[in-house]
Amino acid sequence: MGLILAVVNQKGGVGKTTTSVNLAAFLAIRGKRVILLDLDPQANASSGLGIDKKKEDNKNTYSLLIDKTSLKDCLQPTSVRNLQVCAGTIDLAGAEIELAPLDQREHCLKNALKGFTDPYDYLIIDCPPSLGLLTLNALSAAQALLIPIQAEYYALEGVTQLMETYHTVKQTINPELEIFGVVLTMFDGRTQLANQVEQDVRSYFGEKTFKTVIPRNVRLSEAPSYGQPISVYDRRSKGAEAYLKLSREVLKRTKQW
Amino acid sequence: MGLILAVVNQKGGVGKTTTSVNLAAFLAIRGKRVILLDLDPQANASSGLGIDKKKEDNKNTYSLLIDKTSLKDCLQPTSVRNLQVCAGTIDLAGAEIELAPLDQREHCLKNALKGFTDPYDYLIIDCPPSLGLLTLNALSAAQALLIPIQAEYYALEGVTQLMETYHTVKQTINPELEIFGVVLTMFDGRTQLANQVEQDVRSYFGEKTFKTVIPRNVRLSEAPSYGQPISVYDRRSKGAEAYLKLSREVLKRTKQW
Ligand SMILES: Nc1ncnc2c1ncn2[C@@H]1O[C@H](COP(=O)(O)OP(=O)(O)OP(=O)(O)O)[C@@H](O)[C@H]1O
Ligand SMILES: Nc1ncnc2c1ncn2[C@@H]1O[C@H](COP(=O)(O)OP(=O)(O)OP(=O)(O)O)[C@@H](O)[C@H]1O
Ligand SMILES: [Mg+2]
Ligand SMILES: [Mg+2]
Repeated sequence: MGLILAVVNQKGGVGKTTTSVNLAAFLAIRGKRVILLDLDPQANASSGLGIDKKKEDNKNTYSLLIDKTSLKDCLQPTSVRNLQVCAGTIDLAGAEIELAPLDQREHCLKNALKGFTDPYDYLIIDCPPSLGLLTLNALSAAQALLIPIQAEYYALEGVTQLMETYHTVKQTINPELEIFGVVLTMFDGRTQLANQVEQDVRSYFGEKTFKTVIPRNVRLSEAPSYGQPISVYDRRSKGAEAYLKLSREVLKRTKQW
Repeated sequence: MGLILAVVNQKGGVGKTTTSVNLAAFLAIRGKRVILLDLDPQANASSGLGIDKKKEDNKNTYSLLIDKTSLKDCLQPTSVRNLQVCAGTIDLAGAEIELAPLDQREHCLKNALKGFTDPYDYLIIDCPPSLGLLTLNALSAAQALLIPIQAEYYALEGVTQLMETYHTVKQTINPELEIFGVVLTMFDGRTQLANQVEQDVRSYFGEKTFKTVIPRNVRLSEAPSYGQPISVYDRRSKGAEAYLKLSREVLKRTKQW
């Protein structure tokens, strides 16, 4: 079976979606079968891959979690071969309140994925900016975490909370959960702050920190307005080069996993 | 009584905290009595104002919402005269699940503020990046919304969801709720994307859009690591000038409110 990776950080705007979408695209280009599961009510990963959210009849992550639709029926193709998406939806905002009274409230996603038997290499979950029930469902379903950290102070400050939650989840709902890797995003090497944050992150996470650092690159923020990953929008940009390099590191690390 | 402003946008990392902290500071410098209420479990606004979150015995927004401590007992002074903070805490992450079963679950904050009789000019609520129960409490307690919008595509896309929530709240839990203003943040005039987003925001929100645009300025992201608002950290920076200008527009608009 494939590797289920939750892309998570409760700090907002650190590059979770940008990392999910572009890493998924480059892994798929290398021939890996990739599923991107958009667990965020904002559904940014879905629009970043050109999914039309207005098509009412399409099944999505809400159908998977609450209506118990099979994952197979929720998947949609994208402009990238080997990459399918389970789209996000605003309805997920209500899912947290609907899940709250259930016995297995943290395990709904894990249970929903159990029935899926099609082969895949990676299932990447893009999480919302919170540590609420949706993210807890991702932490329960995933085998490993991919943590984007923006090279800024508030983002660094949030790491402690994230680690506390990781340890709690590991002791309670998912003992197998590991940290797959940490990636620095929106890095502007000209600022002292970014260099300081990089130093702090590498000393805290050691080998878990990917060598690849994602630079701040306006092409990455333009691509979603065309519904395209960076591999399609501007393959020669610094942003694309960085995510290609990251995908190579991810492939290497998966072999040793 | 003063104006209760909720600084809200479910999109993460758009500058809610940076706007709350620095606007509050410049309003206080002008002699206004300002309270900053940190409703985010990340508690970034609190650390951005130098509040020591480790001091266990201090009351905070969780005490206010769940333990029914009076707001007066939850307020702490800051390095800026006339500015007090009701600090955020990680415990707020659990508050959403604790509030969910309550009858008045959206009105807990509104009810908690009712008992506060000390005079103030502005009560600014920094919201988390979601439209869950904590943010709904802010939308119920506030008279008006201040909406920061990052000059990026995903942030623009999220505006529709925010407006849907605003209209629902206005029809159900708070008919008085108005849009006080919309401010563009992290604006880099050299990019076409930023200029496009500005055009879209001004045509969508018209007069509600502040003339002041907050530029991307690294000094704004350095200041929180010293626990200082930009008025203290680097009063001459472009970021400080922009938030000073914004505070002037806010004062003018309050007179006509
Ligand atoms: N390396 C980069 N260079 C420039 N812009 C970037 C980069 N990475 C992300 N962005 C832009 O920054 C903004 C925040 O990124 P993104 O939305 O991916 O973060 P997120 O963590 O998924 O946010 P949220 O917490 O709201 O889910 C987006 O507008 C995105 O296009
Ligand atoms: N105008 C600006 N120029 C440069 N950096 C900025 C600016 N405004 C905010 N920042 C930085 O960008 C990051 C995101 O801003 P901030 O944390 O204020 O957003 P937020 O909307 O409060 O995020 P969250 O959704 O996590 O609450 C922070 O690291 C902040 O220091
Ligand atoms: Mg996202
Ligand atoms: Mg914030």
